[in-house]
Order: sequence, then C-alpha cells, then structure tokens
Amino acid sequence: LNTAWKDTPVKWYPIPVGLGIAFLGFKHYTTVIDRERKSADATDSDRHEIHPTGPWQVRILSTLPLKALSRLWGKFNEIPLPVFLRPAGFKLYAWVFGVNIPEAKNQDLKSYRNLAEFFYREIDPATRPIHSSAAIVSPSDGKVLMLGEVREGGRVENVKGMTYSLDALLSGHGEPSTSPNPASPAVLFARDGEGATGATSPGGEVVQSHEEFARINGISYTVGELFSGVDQATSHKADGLEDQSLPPGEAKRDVAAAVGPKGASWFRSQIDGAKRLYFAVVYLAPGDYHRFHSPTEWVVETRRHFAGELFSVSPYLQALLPSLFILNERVVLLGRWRYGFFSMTPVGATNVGSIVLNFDRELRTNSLAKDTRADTLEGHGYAEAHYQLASKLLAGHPLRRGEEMGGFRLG
Amino acid sequence: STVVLVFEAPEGKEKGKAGFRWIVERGSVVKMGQALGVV
Repeated sequence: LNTAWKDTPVKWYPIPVGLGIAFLGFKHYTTVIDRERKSADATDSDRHEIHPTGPWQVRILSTLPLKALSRLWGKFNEIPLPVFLRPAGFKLYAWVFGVNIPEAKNQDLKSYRNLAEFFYREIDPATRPIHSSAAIVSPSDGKVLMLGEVREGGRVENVKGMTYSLDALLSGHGEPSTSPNPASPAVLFARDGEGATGATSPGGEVVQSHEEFARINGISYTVGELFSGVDQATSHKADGLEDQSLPPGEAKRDVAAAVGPKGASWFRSQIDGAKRLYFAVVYLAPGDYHRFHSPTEWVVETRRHFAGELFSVSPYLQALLPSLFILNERVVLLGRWRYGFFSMTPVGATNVGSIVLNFDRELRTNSLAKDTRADTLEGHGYAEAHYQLASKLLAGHPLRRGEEMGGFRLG
Repeated sequence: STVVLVFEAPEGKEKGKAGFRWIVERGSVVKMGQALGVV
C-alpha cells in the first residue's frame, strides 16, 4: 500500500462542464426535496403542495438552482466595465434587446458603471406622460399578456392555452350557490371534496360552497396559496375564526393563513356592492424600462414577500408552467383605492430576481439570508410588513398615479 | 419580469352608472403611464 501510495503518478483530467452543471442541479434538487420533506413533517401530512408540473422543459428547469444562478447573474452584472467599453457594450445590449437609449434620462453611457446600472436606468419623464383621467394606467412598459374580469366561478378566460383561476392567484374562490354576493371572494372561504360539510364565512353566513377554490392541472388552490404561501399555511389565529364552525383541518388553516392577522373582516370590508374584480398582467421584456410606477391613486397597507422560485416568466414558459405566478418569487402589495380593494404584485424572474420598493427599505428578495424578523409569521412562506405607520390618517402608504414605486434589478 | 394588477371596480354593466372597462387589448404593447382602463 505504501509503495502504491507513493509511486502512483497523479494525473488530472478535465471534467465536462455539463457534468458539473448536472451535479449542481442534482445537489439543488436533493436540497429542495429535503427542505420540502422537512416542512411537510413539521406540519400535518395531508397538506397539499404545489410542485412545478409540466413537460420535460419544466422538469429540467425545476432541477436547476435558479435562485443561485440568478444571484450569480446579478453579481456578474455588477462587475464594473472599462470606461472605453461602456458605450459600445450598452449600444450592443440596446440593439439586441431593443432598448430605446434616447429615452433614458442619463444619456452619458460612460457614467453607467456596469450593466446592472444600465438595466436599472431612469427614463426621461417627458417620454412617459401619465394619463390623468384614466382609472388605471400601466405600471410599467411592457406587453399586456392577460387582462379581463374575474368571471363567475373565478375563471380566467383561456389565454394561450392557460386556463386557470385568477382566484388562485389572489384568492382562490369558487362560486357558492347561496353566496349573497357571488363576486365577493371574501365570503367564499370553503373547500369541498374533503369532507367539508360547509363553511361559515367571516361574516357569519353559512356558505355552501361545493366547488374547489380553484383547480389548475388537477391541483386545488385556496386563498392561502396566493396570499399566504402554497404549502406553508399555519394554524394562525385570526380574529374570531377560532370559534366558528369551520371544517377542521386544511380549509380552516388556509382561511386563517389567508386572512392574516387582521382577520377575515378586513377582506370582507374590501369588497361589497355591485363590484367586480378585474385583473391585468403586464410582461416586461429584457429591454424594457424596468422600474414600475403606481397605476392609480391608492394606499398600500400590507406587503407580503413570497420567497419563491425564479423561473423565467417569458410567455413561452408561462404557457408551459401554468402555476408560475404562484411559484415564483413575488411581492404582493395589498391596499385599497376609491373603488375598494387594490393589489399590485411584481413577480420576479430568473434574470431579474431582485424586486425593489422605494418605500420599503427592509424588503430583500432573492437573498440567501432567511427573513427572520419578529413579525414574520413563521412557516407560512412569506414575510409580511404593514405600512400603517407611513400615514396614520390613511393607515397605509399613499401613492399617486405615475409615482415611481420601485423596480426589478438584475440578479 | 411581470407585474400583476388585481383590483375591484364598479361593474361595467351597472344601470345608469359608469362601470370600469379596459381600453387596451390583450397583447398590446404599453408604455408606463398609458391608460389601461377607465370608469
């Protein structure tokens, strides 16, 4: 053995990059599975979970360490470029991705130290007049992927092969036959199919909901999935819910998790009368101006940061992975405007995982560090912040239409 | 990246009352500040 140990020559061989990536992917995959298994053990076993389901492209993507890659991409783009290279480099980027450089506020390309700064460039306000009389203006440059009204039963019309319930995005409701106000998701906190005999809405009416909240690819979603995280719902006490005769187990927990600390009454108070829920999805392409602005005059009350995955949100992948918006890292801003409930949700993507809010310095997305602030509801999958202190009178942070709110940064 | 808006607004079909309606279509390219919907 001694001779073998001493005399055997050491030879180095290059391993193929693909092998390296496959190893990383496998490592990440096992880590995610372990983490999911641990959290499943921590709460009761019959909680449903969402896993990215879809064709082989989705499977491959879900094994990749997207967040790590996104952070790496961010770091790479923060490397300062040599000054003489900057104008040519940014013009090449602009040519490839269709950036309109003359619209930028700062025309001196040499002053952008790296691509991350150029990507997050400001725009000349004169090139973006804010429509003064429209109820809703576009929060950003981009393409309207979807828009419409939440239909009876919470269905979103079929777009590009995606038929899913917007409710799954926001509230996950179905239409009960006896609901006093079919359009009022605040009333429809119930789930069927698991022995639920019916649910009592926060307002006290007995709701006979015999439909799932929402079904995508055979998986049911509830309010909780969107607002309080997919599989991390906790048995959080909400005002008064404890002693209502809600069905035991999952529905109750979902409801509790969904309505959050203020109780179901907050939700109920948001939606009343002959009102409808409307929605719009604006997709920002890599070359677009990546800061988002307030689409109207509203007051942001609560922010929920879901540290999800970072799949690409390109229309191509959205068609392949319907549950994308529920999986991806996103920041749900909840509040109200003159007609009632208002929410805006920037959703991150692989190349732009960092969502920034100008009025919320604490928000850190796409970060390794776990968010351990005391007011985080442990185990529910999101970090929550309340903006009541921003303005006691308005009980939230007021925003004017067109006011810059924040943006998406590279990585 | 993507921005999702969901909000409550007066129903478009209310009698005698103006309701919300979209003034852009799906697939249209929009600029920040451009009108999307009116009441």
